[in-house]
Formats: sequence, C-alpha cells, structure tokens
Amino acid sequence: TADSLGDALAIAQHHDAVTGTEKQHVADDYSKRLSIGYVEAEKLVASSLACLTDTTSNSKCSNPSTNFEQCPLLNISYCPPSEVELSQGKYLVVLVYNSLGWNREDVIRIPVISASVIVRDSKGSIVESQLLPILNISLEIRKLHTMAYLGISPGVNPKFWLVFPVSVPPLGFSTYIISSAEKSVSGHPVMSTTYETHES
Amino acid sequence: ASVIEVGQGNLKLVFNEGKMSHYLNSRNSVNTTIHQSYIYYPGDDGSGADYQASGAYVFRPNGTFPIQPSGQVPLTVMRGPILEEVHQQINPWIYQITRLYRGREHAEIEFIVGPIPVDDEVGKEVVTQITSNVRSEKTFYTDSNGRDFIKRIRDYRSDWDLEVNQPVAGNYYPINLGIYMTDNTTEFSVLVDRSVGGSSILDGQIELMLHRRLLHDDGRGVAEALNETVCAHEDCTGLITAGKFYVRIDPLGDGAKWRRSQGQEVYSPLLIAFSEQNGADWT
Repeated sequence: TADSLGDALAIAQHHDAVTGTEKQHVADDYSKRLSIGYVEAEKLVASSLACLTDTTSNSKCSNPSTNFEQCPLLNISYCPPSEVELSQGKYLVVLVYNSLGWNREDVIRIPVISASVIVRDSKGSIVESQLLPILNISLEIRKLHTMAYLGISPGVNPKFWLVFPVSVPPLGFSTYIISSAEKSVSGHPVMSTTYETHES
Repeated sequence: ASVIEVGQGNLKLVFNEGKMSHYLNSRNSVNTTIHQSYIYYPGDDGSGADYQASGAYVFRPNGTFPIQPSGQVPLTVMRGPILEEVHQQINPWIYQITRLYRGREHAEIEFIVGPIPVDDEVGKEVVTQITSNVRSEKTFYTDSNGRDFIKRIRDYRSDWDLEVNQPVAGNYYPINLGIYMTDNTTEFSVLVDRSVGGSSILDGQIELMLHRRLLHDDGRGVAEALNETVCAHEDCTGLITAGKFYVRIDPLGDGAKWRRSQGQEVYSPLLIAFSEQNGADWT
C-alpha cells in the first residue's frame, strides 16, 4: 500500500516537524516515518524509471527488470552504488530525472573510489568531468552518521567527488555511463589543482 | 598570496586574507564589496526580569558573540574546468565550502555547523551574516512559504504601533525560499535549501540562522530544551547540520527571475538513480 508515503508527506508538512517544536521522542518517530515513506517512494520511482528506460517491453511494463538505486545520503558523501570498483565490462548507469517543466543544465557530483573512470552520455560521447578530493571532515561526518543512523560502518572511503555537467529535458531523463578508463582513451576527468593559503 | 580570485566565468569572488571581500560579475558590471562572517546569539537562560528563556518556540538572544577565527583563516582552494571551491575551517565546529560553477552567476555556499559546544553551559544560536554595500534603508523582503516575497521594514509593522523590546528577535522572519534587499541600483538576494530564520538587522546585511542548540525550555509547550544529540555506540554529541545557501547580486530588477527559477531548482533537485550494467549493451 502507499499509506506510509502519505504519512510521511503529512509529517513533512506538520508545523512541529518543520520548526522543530516537537518533543525529542516525537522527532525520533517523525524521522522513522519519513524514512519509511522515503523507502516506499524510492521503490515506486525505481520501478517507474525502469519502465521509462525499458525499450523492449510493451506499454504496460508490468515487470520492469532494471533495478535503480538512489543515494539519499549523498550530502554526507555516502553512496554505495557509486563507490564500487568498475572492472572491465562493468558499467555504472546514472539516470538523471528532471521533475521541472524546463530543460536543465546542471552539475552532478557523486563519490567514487578510483580516479581512473570515464563518463559518457547515452550516445557514447565522452563527457567532460572533474575530480575533487574528498576531505577528512566529510569522511568523519560520513562515518559518524552512518554509524549513528544506519548502525553500519561506511566501508572503504571514497577518495574523490566525480563531477560532470548534465543536460536533462523537461519532465524527462538523461542517462550517463561511468566505466573504468582505458589508458588509450582520452577524456579522463581533470584532477582539480588544490592548494592551501598560509596561516598568519 | 593574501588575495585569491576564484571563478572562471562571468562571476568572480575575491578572498582577501582568508575572507570573502569582493563580488564581480563581468557580464552585468556588478562590482561590489561583500563580507561574510559567523556569530552566535547566546540563548537567554530565563533568569532575567521576564523569565523568558530562549527555546524551541521563542528566540530570545542574550547578546551577540562574534565567531572570529584566530588570525587569518587558511583557505583550501580547488580549481578545475567545471567548478572551483574554497574551503574554510571557520572554527573547530564550523566548516564552509564556497563553490562557483562555470556558466552560473551565483555563489553556492555549503555550511557544516556543529556539534555546537555547550561546555560553557550557554546555549547558542548560530548565524551567518553576509554584508553588502546595498543601502537598504531598513527594508528587506522575505518569502511567504515559498510564495510571494513580502516587504519587511525593520522595527515597523504596517498595521499597529510596534514597541521594540527585542531588536533582533522582533525582526526575525521565517525564510523558506529566500530573502533579498534592494537600493536604487542593486539587488542582493540569498536563497536557502531549507527553512531557516533570517533577518536584516543592519542595512545592507542579510543574516540566516543555521543551527541552534539550547539548554533551557522556553515554557511555551514543548517542555524540553532544544538540545538534540546523536549517539554512536555510547558517545553522544550535538547534531551537525549541513546545508546550502545561494548568493547573487544583480542590477535592480534583474533578480526576480533568478529567485524564481533557481528557487524551483533548489526545491526540486535533479533525481539521480544508479544501476549496474554488465557487458557491452549499456546504451
């Protein structure tokens, strides 16, 4: 049923939840119900995206085969689907959905463990990309929050943010494919130049 | 060098001795000074004449405390073709990243605030202040639950004679989408990615309250202090909040389009979903 999504939406609009004027045990309850609603919505969206991208099935798309995962903790640089070693022949498909009614040019950032990757669009053209080192403070917050909220160790720390520009049509989606980079291919991500100023 | 310029498109930000100092847009000739700092308001403990403590419902500051880094803040600057970042450790519990994207004409500022220390038994309400040279003459505009921006005049209400007892709290407003101010030539806008409190206590200055940790109940119903902690194993600390706000300065009349379109994009970010594919048929 879709009841828990309705519960979560109601909580997200409740004045105490918005302003933080609820007791702590109520805040904890809200967190749990919001999380349950999010998981339900994620399943629904994954199924919808699979139908949108499935070019083989008929219009009913009753049994989509592709499994899409989201990363609700990207703000603390935690994204297990993108933090994988991409061996030859293995591709990470990144689907970007735009819920607004105009074309959007934006920049995506995802944590990766290897600098040796390459980004392509759905036509196979290489997309310009940039790598930024993930600094210690982000890793400390990632560790604290995954331990506290998920009760898990976050595993191998990602080393870089992989950043690339995307273009997404109105109420539509674009796909990008990340693979391990072959040495012979040009178009590798540009490593950011990093420097520190002096302290006085 | 003590002066650093970031941004590779029309918009450039200058940092002087570790602090943001200038905002330059070569397309529309905006060239203005801008400063950003952090302060906190110590929460009133309710021991004063009116017994009103600062709490979840009531913002009752007991003074102003500047958060000044000792000496110059060393910056970490990352440069690349798509975006440039400036990282600043403001103090042990405030970290900030300023980002300028190629092709964008606003600055994105990500803040990571907390855990707010309360070892000194003082609750704190942490605020960032962004100061421009806009001559706003007590007037600023805040959104109404993401809808129309409503005119606010400091220490004034249009429908009754206001007696100002709380010069800061009495001028605070909820900010769900953004806040802006103008003068004869310029518009200074700040958009937010979450609901915060905000105001303009001085002309040309916009402030946002980013985090609060308080030690007393305000006595208005919630019956506990706003002092949430997070525990990993047996270690409990105050919460860390991480969010973003967006700063832009336009010639007068040019800011509204950005506030609406960027505001929608902040509220409805691109949804990213991942899937693995093996073999050569990834298209």
